[in-house]
Amino acid sequence: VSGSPGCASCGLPAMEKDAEERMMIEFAKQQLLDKLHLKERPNITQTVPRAALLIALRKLHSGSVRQDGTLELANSRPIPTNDQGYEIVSFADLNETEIGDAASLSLTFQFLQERGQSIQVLQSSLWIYARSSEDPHRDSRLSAQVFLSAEGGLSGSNRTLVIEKMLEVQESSWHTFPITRTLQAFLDGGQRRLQLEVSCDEDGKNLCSLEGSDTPNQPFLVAQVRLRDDHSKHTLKKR
Amino acid sequence: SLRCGDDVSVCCKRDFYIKFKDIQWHDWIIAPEGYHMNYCMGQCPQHLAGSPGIASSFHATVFSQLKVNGINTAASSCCVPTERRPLSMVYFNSQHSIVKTDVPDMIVESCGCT
Repeated sequence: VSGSPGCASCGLPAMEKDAEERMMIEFAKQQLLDKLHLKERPNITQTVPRAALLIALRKLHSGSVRQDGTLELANSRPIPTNDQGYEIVSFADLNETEIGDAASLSLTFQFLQERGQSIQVLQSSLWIYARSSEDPHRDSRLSAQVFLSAEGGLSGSNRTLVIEKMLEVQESSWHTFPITRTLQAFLDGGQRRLQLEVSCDEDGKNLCSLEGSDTPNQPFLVAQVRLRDDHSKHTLKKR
Repeated sequence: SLRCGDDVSVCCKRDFYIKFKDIQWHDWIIAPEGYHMNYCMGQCPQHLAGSPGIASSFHATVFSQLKVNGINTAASSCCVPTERRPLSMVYFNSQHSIVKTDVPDMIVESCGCT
């Protein structure tokens, strides 16, 4: 293709087809990383159980899940205003989650904010799977509390009640706990590890505890966020 | 908008699809399965300036005014995207969280001459 002078988009000097394809693939990779504000492709070291992943994606309203497990994306809830909107599903770091009938379920979520980036939380909720009581004659309502633990604190010490809810647990099912303000305050504080404790106590038994690290019913956090672009404000001032 | 064939002469859209599996990116990108990085290429001779469909752009308007008044600008017209659409992505970030976002203007749907 012979380009016309002075028109940057009018074609490049002729290249070998393979070389051209390799160059285009590198372009595409770089463009995707730039648009996702990533310096390099994430290195996936720990896998989330596929069943847990599919449950979370279904809750994310990001579309339907085909029979073969691949995802059919549909236009989910529009994130208002500019193009730097995200929906995030974060799984608790299981290395720091107690498994079994501990008095409360302690969860740790890791967040890494880029320097100079501040995030506005539009909406956030914690998804917890509560089991039904083993006693069929028992009241089907269960009191659940979510606490915010001080970073690095021991389970049960120095914690703040975030929300308390009465769950209907006629049968085991998922429940959501709004934590928008808690997550916003956490991110504004520049911390990295959000530690929450969940207590669903029935006669000393925690019905929200994990029954094993590979359970598909892993607790997870969903957040709809938007990047705040603080730099542009400063630029405006300068002008 | 024309779709490029093997021989490219006039401004057209070249389809270019990358499957994430082929570049070993399918472990961290959950959906979609690939990316249509279409692009525009080809000539925009003067009689095609402003066609198709982008007369609304400022550049095209100015250019057609110059042409109507017979002013030879020696400026050339470029083959550029005229329609683009967002790419919805669901992927793992470095903290193994799942992120879903709609990246605007990522897929070129059609091309035209400025």
